[in-house]
Amino acid sequence: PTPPYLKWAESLHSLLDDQDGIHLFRTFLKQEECADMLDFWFACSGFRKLEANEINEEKKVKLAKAIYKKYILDNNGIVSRQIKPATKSFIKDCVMKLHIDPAMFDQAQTEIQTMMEENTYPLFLKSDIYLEYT
Amino acid sequence: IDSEDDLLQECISSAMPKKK
Repeated sequence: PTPPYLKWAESLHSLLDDQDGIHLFRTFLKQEECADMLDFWFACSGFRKLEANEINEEKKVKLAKAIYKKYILDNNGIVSRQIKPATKSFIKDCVMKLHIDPAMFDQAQTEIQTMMEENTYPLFLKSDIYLEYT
Repeated sequence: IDSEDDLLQECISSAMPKKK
């Protein structure tokens, strides 16, 4: 069978589908001071998944606010800088008006994903961290 | 009551793949 680390090189999704891959990618992003991008990506996925489960509305609001505060509110944050202004104001609006929707972070997640696919993921595959691991 | 950080951490972990 194909070793996991070769699968990681196939696509960002293959990498993010493997615990060890995520761990190594996060170590690399931490070095580059952009681990928040990965955390945000997973937070968005987790938030969207909430809808399927029985979870109280209050907790959903609290979580949406927490994601907004940690990653989007600070315009100098690594995540905030990669997200389009229109996307940020859309999320801000949702949070302020308490329009909490499972898809409210989808666009922002896509923007961060594109950024990782075009930038940090190819860099990771060429990084010492990855090469040493293989 | 969960703190915001705990909530976030729980949310992030819930989206990660389970150990194979």
